[in-house]
Amino acid sequence: STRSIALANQKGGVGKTTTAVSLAACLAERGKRTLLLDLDPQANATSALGLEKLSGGSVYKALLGGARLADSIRPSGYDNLEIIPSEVDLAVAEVDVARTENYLQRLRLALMPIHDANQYEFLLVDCPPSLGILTMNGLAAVDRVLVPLQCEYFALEGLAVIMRVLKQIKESGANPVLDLEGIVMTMFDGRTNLSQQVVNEVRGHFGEKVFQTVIPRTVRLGEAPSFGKPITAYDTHSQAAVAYRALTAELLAQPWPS
Amino acid sequence: STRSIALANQKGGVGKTTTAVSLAACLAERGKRTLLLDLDPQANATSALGLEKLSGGSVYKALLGGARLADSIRPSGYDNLEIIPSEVDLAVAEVDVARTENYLQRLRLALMPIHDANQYEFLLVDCPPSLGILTMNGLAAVDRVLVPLQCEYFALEGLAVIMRVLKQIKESGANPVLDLEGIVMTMFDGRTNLSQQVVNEVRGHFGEKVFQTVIPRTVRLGEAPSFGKPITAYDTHSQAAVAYRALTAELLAQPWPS
Ligand SMILES: Nc1ncnc2c1ncn2[C@@H]1O[C@H](COP(=O)(O)OP(=O)(O)OP(=O)(O)O)[C@@H](O)[C@H]1O
Ligand SMILES: Nc1ncnc2c1ncn2[C@@H]1O[C@H](COP(=O)(O)OP(=O)(O)OP(=O)(O)O)[C@@H](O)[C@H]1O
Ligand SMILES: [Mg+2]
Ligand SMILES: [Mg+2]
Repeated sequence: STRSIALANQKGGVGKTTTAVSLAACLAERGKRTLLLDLDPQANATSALGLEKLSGGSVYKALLGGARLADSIRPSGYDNLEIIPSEVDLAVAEVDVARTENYLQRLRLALMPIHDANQYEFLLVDCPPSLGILTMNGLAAVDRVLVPLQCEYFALEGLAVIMRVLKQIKESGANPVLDLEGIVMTMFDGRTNLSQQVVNEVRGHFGEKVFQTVIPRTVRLGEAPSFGKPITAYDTHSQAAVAYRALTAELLAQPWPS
Repeated sequence: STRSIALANQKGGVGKTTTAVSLAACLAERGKRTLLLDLDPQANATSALGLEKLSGGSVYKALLGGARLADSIRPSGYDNLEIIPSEVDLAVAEVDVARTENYLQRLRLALMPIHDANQYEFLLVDCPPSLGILTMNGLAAVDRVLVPLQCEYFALEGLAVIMRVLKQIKESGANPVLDLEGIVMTMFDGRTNLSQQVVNEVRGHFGEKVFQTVIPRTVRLGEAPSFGKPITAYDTHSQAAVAYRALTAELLAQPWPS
């Protein structure tokens, strides 16, 4: 069955999209059939893979029950990797979805046919920087959450909030299977004490739940999206590609209870 | 009368809070009585000035008409600078506010008594990383918008969206006086081509609307919030403090039509 993971953190600019796209590309490279769902109206994951943001191409209509989500699946140009792109109008969906019945389960419902078809080994969902209706739908629709965390003070402060929300979603019954897959430290700058302090603090609190792999701050990850390529294609031997491949290996080595 | 400016950009992590807090501190240092309003449920501006996030201390109740906003004003510990702090529960306000009449004008209404009292020369509003109801209230309640823009590709992509939204708010009558105060380039890393390319592209499109001052990427801005101090107090001779003082001088030199 498909392993589904949301990339979520309400703090902005922590590397959610970069991690979603890089992880998806690394999983695909290892022959794992992967679907990336861009749930952010900013549509950064869509442009990071070189796709246009086509009006009507996103999950929007399927959230309202007006279309089949499978019809929005597009090829990425990379073997084993497909994407459901986003569009700016998806921002309006929050208001429309809020007025529907079961408004937190719309994505889970829309994804059911895709899950049943069992075409993919992994589904990754890139969430916007908020805990609004789109992100809540994302968290209610997956098995696991991967929390990218920038090695900065503000990001550290926000961690307690996202952890509390995960617990609430699980305990309220909105998604009883939801678990934290792990926290991945991003934009680590070895030249500063701040980065190391934040990593130490997070490992101190969350121990095993923090991936061993730390993603370094490297301009190559900032450059890749401007060429519409994941890091594995943009600069396959870069520190960044090596780090994300190591993260992928760690992810695959973790037990996945059925 | 009070000059009001929102710090807004739906892209996450571009330096909205850092710019709001640094600008507020620099204006206060120059003797301008300044009020900083933290409109983000993350409450980063609140903790950046060393304040607690007290439940009930935010703009939340005043948005629903249940309290006077002036009662939420707190001292910052710095001369000429006061703050309306935020709280995590402010995230819930979006849903409640959406159900009120005139839901886009709630902040403007709540701020009227403060404007009429004319106690402050500047009001700065720090917005969350989204174009949801809180940010829309922020944009409807001020005269000007200052858009911090990280020197990165994804941030560049999002610029067209925020510009379109500003135009819509002005032309729809939600806020007929709203204008762009300017775009400030942040986290500029002189060692990379990417930063320079993004700055060139933005200056090419927006010309005069881009502040001359460019804020460099410097770890001191990441460290300051962990001490609950603005950069002017944390490291007054730093490159960052010098840059934000230069930005403040530019802002004060710009004509402010009455
Ligand atoms: N390890 C890294 N080193 C350097 N730059 C990075 C790294 N990871 C991401 N970036 C860049 O930092 C910026 C923020 O990353 P990204 O957009 O992936 O974060 P996000 O959490 O998805 O942001 P948002 O909250 O807006 O969705 C982007 O411009 C990206 O290219
Ligand atoms: N010029 C800079 N150099 C280095 N670090 C910076 C700079 N400006 C901000 N930072 C750090 O980068 C991170 C993002 O900045 P900040 O939180 O101010 O952005 P934001 O746009 O307010 O984020 P959000 O979208 O989550 O509200 C913070 O950890 C901050 O301390
Ligand atoms: Mg993103
Ligand atoms: Mg902020």
